[in-house]
Amino acid sequence: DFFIIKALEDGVQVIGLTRGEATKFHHAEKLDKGELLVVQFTAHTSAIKIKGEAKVQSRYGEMNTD
Amino acid sequence: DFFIIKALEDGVQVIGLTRGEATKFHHAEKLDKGELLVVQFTAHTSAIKIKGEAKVQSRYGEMNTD
Amino acid sequence: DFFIIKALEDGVQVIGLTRGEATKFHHAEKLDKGELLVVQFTAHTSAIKIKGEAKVQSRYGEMNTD
Amino acid sequence: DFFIIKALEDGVQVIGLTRGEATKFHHAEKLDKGELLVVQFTAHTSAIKIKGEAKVQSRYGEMNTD
Amino acid sequence: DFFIIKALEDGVQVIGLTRGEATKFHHAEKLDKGELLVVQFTAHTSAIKIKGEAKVQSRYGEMNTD
Amino acid sequence: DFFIIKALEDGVQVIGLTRGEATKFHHAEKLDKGELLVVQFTAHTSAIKIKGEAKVQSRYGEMNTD
Amino acid sequence: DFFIIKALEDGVQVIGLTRGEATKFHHAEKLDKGELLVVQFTAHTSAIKIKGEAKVQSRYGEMNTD
Amino acid sequence: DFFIIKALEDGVQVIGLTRGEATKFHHAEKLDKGELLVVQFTAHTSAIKIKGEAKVQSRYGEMNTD
Amino acid sequence: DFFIIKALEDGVQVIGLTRGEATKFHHAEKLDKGELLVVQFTAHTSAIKIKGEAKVQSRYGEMNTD
Amino acid sequence: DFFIIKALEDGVQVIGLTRGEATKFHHAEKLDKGELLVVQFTAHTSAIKIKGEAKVQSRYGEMNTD
Amino acid sequence: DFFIIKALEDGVQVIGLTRGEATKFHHAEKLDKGELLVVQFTAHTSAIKIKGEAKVQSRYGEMNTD
Ligand SMILES: N[C@@H](Cc1c[nH]c2ccccc12)C(=O)O
Ligand SMILES: N[C@@H](Cc1c[nH]c2ccccc12)C(=O)O
Ligand SMILES: N[C@@H](Cc1c[nH]c2ccccc12)C(=O)O
Ligand SMILES: N[C@@H](Cc1c[nH]c2ccccc12)C(=O)O
Ligand SMILES: N[C@@H](Cc1c[nH]c2ccccc12)C(=O)O
Ligand SMILES: N[C@@H](Cc1c[nH]c2ccccc12)C(=O)O
Ligand SMILES: N[C@@H](Cc1c[nH]c2ccccc12)C(=O)O
Ligand SMILES: N[C@@H](Cc1c[nH]c2ccccc12)C(=O)O
Ligand SMILES: N[C@@H](Cc1c[nH]c2ccccc12)C(=O)O
Ligand SMILES: N[C@@H](Cc1c[nH]c2ccccc12)C(=O)O
Ligand SMILES: N[C@@H](Cc1c[nH]c2ccccc12)C(=O)O
Repeated sequence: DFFIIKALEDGVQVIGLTRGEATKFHHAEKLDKGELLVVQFTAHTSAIKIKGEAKVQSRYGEMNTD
Repeated sequence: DFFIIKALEDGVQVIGLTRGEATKFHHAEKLDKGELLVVQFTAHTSAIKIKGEAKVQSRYGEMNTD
Repeated sequence: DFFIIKALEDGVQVIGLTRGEATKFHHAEKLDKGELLVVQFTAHTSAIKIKGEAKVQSRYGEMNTD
Repeated sequence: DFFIIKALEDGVQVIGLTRGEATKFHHAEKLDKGELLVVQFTAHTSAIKIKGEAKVQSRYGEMNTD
Repeated sequence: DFFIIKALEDGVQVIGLTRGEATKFHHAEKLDKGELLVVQFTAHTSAIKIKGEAKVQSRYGEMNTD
Repeated sequence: DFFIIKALEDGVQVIGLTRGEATKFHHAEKLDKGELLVVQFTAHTSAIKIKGEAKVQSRYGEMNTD
Repeated sequence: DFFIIKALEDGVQVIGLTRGEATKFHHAEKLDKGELLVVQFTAHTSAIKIKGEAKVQSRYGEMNTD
Repeated sequence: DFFIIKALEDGVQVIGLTRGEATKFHHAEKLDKGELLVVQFTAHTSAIKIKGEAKVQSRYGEMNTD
Repeated sequence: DFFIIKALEDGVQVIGLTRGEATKFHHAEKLDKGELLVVQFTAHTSAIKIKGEAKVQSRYGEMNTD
Repeated sequence: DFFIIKALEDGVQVIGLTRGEATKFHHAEKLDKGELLVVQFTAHTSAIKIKGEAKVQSRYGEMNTD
Repeated sequence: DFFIIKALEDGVQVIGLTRGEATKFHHAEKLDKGELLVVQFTAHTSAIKIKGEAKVQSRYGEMNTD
């Protein structure tokens, strides 16, 4: 499964949380307004947090943060 | 399978319960209003509890806590 | 397969029954009104019992206890 | 495949029959009115009998005992 | 694949025929009116015979004996 | 894949033909009017012949012999 | 994949052609009017020829010989 | 995947081309008007040529030669 | 995946390009008007070129060269 | 899963981010207006960033950067 | 997954980019107006660039370069 995140403002963060016993932040990708980031779940990422105004497309349709 | 949780208020908790013979809380991720968290079932997480006001998207559609 | 259980009153119980030759209760997760619990079948759980007033979402749609 | 059984009266029985050369009852879970039980086919259960008034949800839709 | 058999009269029989070179009856489960039996094909059962008045649900829809 | 055969008269025959280099009859199950037989393809059966008046349900819908 | 062949006249032939470098007839099953034959592709059969008046059901729908 | 070829005239040819580095004709099956031939791709056949007037059914629907 | 190519004129060419580090022509099958060729991707063919007037059927529908 | 990116202006960048513990840029492919780039997730790429005006097609439909 | 590229002018280029740590051009197939090229992702190709006027068919529908 993958997710497409479109930043609707500057400074949106897409944060990867570690897979395994511990759950920590391992990477935060910053997006400027209008940029797209397409991400997957991976061997290192089993949870993804999104901060700031963004639109998220997934298998279930769209969901906006605000 | 994954779930998209959108916090509708500050202080929403997404809690991972351990897979295996014992069922305990191993992590509680706190979300502020408007933030999104996308989570999977994993080798360490076989049940997920959600407290506080939130919207949850899954394969079955949407479900709101209240 | 997973199930989303939403408590419609305090004190709802989601009970895991053991997989294998014997069928016993191995865990009972209590939910307060409005809380959600998402659970799977696992190596340890092959039957799930739900007591108290709740809404259950599954692949087959919704079913309410009463 | 799994089945969701909702008891429409007290004393409903969900009976597991053994997988293998012999076919015997290995467990009978009793349900009170309104309770739900979600069960799978497993390494130990290849047939399931339901006695008493209940509603059964499966991949094929609903079926009521009477 | 599984089949849901609902007895419409007392004395309905659901008979398992052996898998392998020989084809013999290995079990006959008797159902009283209103009872349900859910059965699979298994390592020991590759044909199923149904005698008496019953409704059978399968992937292909419903079929009644008479 | 499986097939559901309903006998519309007495004396219907469902015949299993052997899998492998040779093609021979290995079993003929006789059905009386109204009885159902559910059969699969198996390690021993790669062709099935149906004689007498019957209704056959498969993935492709219904087909009647006459 | 399987095919259901219904003979619309006596003397219909369903012929199996060998899988492998050579392509030869290994079996011809004769059907009388109204009889059904359900056949698969197998380790020994990778082509099937049908002679005489018959109706053939497959995943793609129906096709009649004439 | 399989293909159903119905000859609309005598002398239709269904030709198997070899799988592998070389591409040669390994078999040509002749069909008389009205006959059906059902063929698969196999370990020996990775291309199929059809000459003469015929109707071809595949997963994509029908296509006629002329 | 497979493709069905129908020649709409004489001299249509269906060309197989090699799989691997190098990309070269390994076979060109010539078709006369009205003839059909059904081809797959294979261990030796990972690209296919079509020259001349033809109709091509694939999972995505039809596409004509011109 | 793959993505089709069409540049709507000169200088669009499709950036591959590394799979694994570290998340860094490993390649940036530049596109001129009207050019297409089709990309996959791979053993080396588990996130893709798109900068500049472009249209992106995926399993979920279209999404435009701006 | 495969893609069907139809050249709408002479000199269209379908370029294969290498799979692996490095991303380089390994092959550019030139197409004249009206010619078709069907290509896959492969062990050597994990990105494909298309230059010049062409129509591209994929699982997601059609997309034109310009
Ligand atoms: N290196 C990361 C890249 C990544 C994938 N998905 C992500 C989501 C958020 C942040 C980073 C990522 C990984 O393979 O897991
Ligand atoms: N480290 C956790 C991350 C996680 C996944 N799903 C979760 C649900 C709730 C809380 C944490 C998680 C794991 O791999 O299991
Ligand atoms: N530790 C339990 C958690 C669990 C999963 N599904 C459940 C259903 C009910 C109660 C507990 C659970 C297990 O892995 O099996
Ligand atoms: N211990 C049983 C639990 C069970 C699963 N499905 C059932 C149906 C009926 C009764 C018990 C069960 C088993 O793993 O098989
Ligand atoms: N012990 C039997 C139980 C069974 C499964 N399907 C059946 C159908 C009919 C009668 C018995 C059965 C078996 O595993 O095969
Ligand atoms: N013993 C047979 C039972 C059977 C399965 N399908 C059949 C069809 C016809 C007759 C018998 C059968 C077998 O395993 O193959
Ligand atoms: N013994 C044959 C039976 C068979 C299967 N499909 C057929 C089609 C035609 C004729 C015979 C057959 C085999 O296993 O292959
Ligand atoms: N012996 C051939 C039979 C065959 C299958 N598909 C065909 C198509 C055309 C001609 C022959 C065939 C093979 O196994 O490959
Ligand atoms: N011998 C070739 C046959 C072939 C398959 N698909 C093709 C497409 C074009 C030309 C030849 C072919 C192969 O196995 O690959
Ligand atoms: N030899 C190349 C052929 C190829 C497949 N897809 C392509 C796309 C573009 C250019 C060449 C190709 C390979 O196997 O990868
Ligand atoms: N060499 C890269 C090519 C690639 C695939 N997807 C990409 C997305 C962006 C940039 C480069 C790529 C790889 O195999 O991973």
